Amino acid sequence: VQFNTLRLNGFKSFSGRTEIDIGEGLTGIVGPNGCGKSNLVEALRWVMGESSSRRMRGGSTMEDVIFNGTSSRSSRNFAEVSLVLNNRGRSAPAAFNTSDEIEVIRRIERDKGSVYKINSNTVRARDVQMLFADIVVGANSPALVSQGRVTQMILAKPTERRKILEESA
Amino acid sequence: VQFNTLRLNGFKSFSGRTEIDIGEGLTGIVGPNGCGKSNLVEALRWVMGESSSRRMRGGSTMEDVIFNGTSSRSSRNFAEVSLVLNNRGRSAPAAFNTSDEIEVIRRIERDKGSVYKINSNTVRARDVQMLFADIVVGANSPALVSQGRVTQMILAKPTERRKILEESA
Amino acid sequence: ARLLLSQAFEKINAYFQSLFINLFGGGEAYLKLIDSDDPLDAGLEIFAQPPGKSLQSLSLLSGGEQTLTSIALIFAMFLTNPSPICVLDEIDAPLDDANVDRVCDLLEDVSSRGNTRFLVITHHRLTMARMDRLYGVTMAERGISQLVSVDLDKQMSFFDIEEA
Amino acid sequence: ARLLLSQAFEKINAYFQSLFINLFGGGEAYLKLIDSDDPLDAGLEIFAQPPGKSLQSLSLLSGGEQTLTSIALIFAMFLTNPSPICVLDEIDAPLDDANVDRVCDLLEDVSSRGNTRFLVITHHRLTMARMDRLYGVTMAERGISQLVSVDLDKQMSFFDIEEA
Ligand SMILES: Nc1ncnc2c1ncn2[C@@H]1O[C@H](COP(=O)(O)OP(=O)(O)OP(=O)(O)O)[C@@H](O)[C@H]1O
Ligand SMILES: Nc1ncnc2c1ncn2[C@@H]1O[C@H](COP(=O)(O)OP(=O)(O)OP(=O)(O)O)[C@@H](O)[C@H]1O
Ligand SMILES: [Mg+2]
Ligand SMILES: [Mg+2]
Repeated sequence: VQFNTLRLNGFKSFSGRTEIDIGEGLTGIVGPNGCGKSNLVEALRWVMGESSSRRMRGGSTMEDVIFNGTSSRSSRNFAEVSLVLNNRGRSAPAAFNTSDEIEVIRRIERDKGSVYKINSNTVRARDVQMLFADIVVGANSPALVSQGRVTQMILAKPTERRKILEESA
Repeated sequence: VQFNTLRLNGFKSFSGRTEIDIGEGLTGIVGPNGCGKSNLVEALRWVMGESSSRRMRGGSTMEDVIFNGTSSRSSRNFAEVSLVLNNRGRSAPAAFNTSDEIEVIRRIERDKGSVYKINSNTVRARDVQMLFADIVVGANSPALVSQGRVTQMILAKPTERRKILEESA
Repeated sequence: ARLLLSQAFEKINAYFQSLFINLFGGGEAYLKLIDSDDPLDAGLEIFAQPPGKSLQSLSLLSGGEQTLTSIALIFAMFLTNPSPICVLDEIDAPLDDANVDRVCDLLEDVSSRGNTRFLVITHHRLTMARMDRLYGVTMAERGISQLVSVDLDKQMSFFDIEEA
Repeated sequence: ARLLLSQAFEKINAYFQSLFINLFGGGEAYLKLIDSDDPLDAGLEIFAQPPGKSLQSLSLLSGGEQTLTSIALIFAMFLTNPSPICVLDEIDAPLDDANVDRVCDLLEDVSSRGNTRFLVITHHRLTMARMDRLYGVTMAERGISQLVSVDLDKQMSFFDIEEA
């Protein structure tokens, strides 16, 4: 399975529709401080089923990921992220392995909570988390290194480190 | 009072005698990763009376600051740092205000603990800490920003932040 | 002590507001004592709003924005009660080039106002170029630190030191 | 699960040792399961000794050395169980230029071995220059992020994006 395209709409500082194609090899993301680079990474972790709003740098509610306005634009009522996976290699888990592409969508509306979809079928958060666990990456995978967390593993306590190791085993 | 010269001998990775003149304005310190830049800052905090070995990035004993050898040099038995202050402006606390220069020395020997001296007189740790507190800087002053700790103040809890504020009031 | 703290608080807050605007080129920031009427018992809350953005919790600020906000606060405390020395160990690491320049402008400004001496540790070429003098630390012999003075005119020697 | 973990542990440990030597140009590093014979209950201890230095606790390593050691461990886990995507958010911030180059060499090597796609966020000009493609994120309108694709041939436009 390959990660092809990430689409954001109303997610954090990306108030409008935004699309990024993830090509082969090394894709660099640059830009001034505070422009939204780390928000892109969080969009990826969010659509993969991240359940803790703290890990999204937010407060107590996951609604903090919805675009909350600027001095010239009003806030939005929903945020949506979709991730398109290329499955031509037919390596996805059995339940989703018949199609060339797998599109995972997560959408949150104020006061209504999150809804997940895989190829237009509404599914539970657990289904999305299982899909990604089976292709060896999850919202908390050690392969997704958030800003300032690169030394988290070596500074953690020994049992905490073993747990991170288990996640990648 | 001005900070003039810092001398190290056997302190951390500075196995021999080293001296740095701290001039007016901005003095930059550069060099590859792991070469000893942050150790210099710790030498300054140590001679000003730092009492916690954890804050010196060491283990449970302050003896971790003594040069502990490399594959080609054996470890030393003591570490010593001296700081020369220029007091021509006569702004030091009364007890030390008669001389043009004030030299503070801290020395630690294995199994013997630390000894402090101010202008060749042996003094207690508290005397050194008081001297620096009176000239508005201490081993834990907010004006000494250790590596990776620049955002410590804004990420701390509100009461912790107020304590740091008190330190600089 | 109570009076001292509330007087210092007022001054630090005033400096913090103006330094924040200076570093971010706008926006608004301020401090507030919360949870108790007695300053010695209260907590300190920090509000920061970069220009054009809505006021949010500090955790939503980016890595670079948190660093700039912290630098504004550190210098506000410092200007309120200047100390003879200030040491900054790689505070420019998370910053983009434009913000490195702004922080260096602030450093030069604060250093020219008083008698404080600054020790600035950095890997950033823009910061190195703004120093009055440079020292290099090398480990020509593995594990043994040595200090060398770098002649500013020989620009190249910075990079030789870094690469050593 | 117990067997899986101990098999993975052996592989990760082997990769960690060779990647550490690769990044530091020598030295030695290894992992150890401690406190229990049952891997699912044990703690993981990490030993790292840069070339020419004596073995010390991890807290005595410098900021850059801790980052390099962490990168060696992250890639060791990654090579043992490759995932389709890897995201690195400013891991080069504490590194000097020579180590940025070494990390980029490792990235290119790991990326050419498999099908993994990498997203690398950076402010460092050396890292930007090693990417296969670049996206810029700007806030032309304050508070609103927009993505633009950067044409690699126009080297200058990186810096325009950074400064925007
Ligand atoms: N729900 C939201 N609505 C609008 N803006 C938001 C929201 N959540 C976060 N932001 C904004 O996003 C900005 C942070 O973006 P981000 O952390 O991605 O920056 P960055 O490009 O990674 O910067 P740096 O280089 O400093 O790490 C903050 O200024 C914050 O105000
Ligand atoms: N007591 C000691 N004896 C010998 N070496 C020591 C001692 N304590 C620390 N060191 C060595 O000092 C080195 C770290 O130095 P330091 O943290 O000053 O590096 P740095 O120049 O700040 O690097 P960076 O740019 O990565 O932050 C470590 O490699 C460590 O082994
Ligand atoms: Mg960021
Ligand atoms: Mg350092």
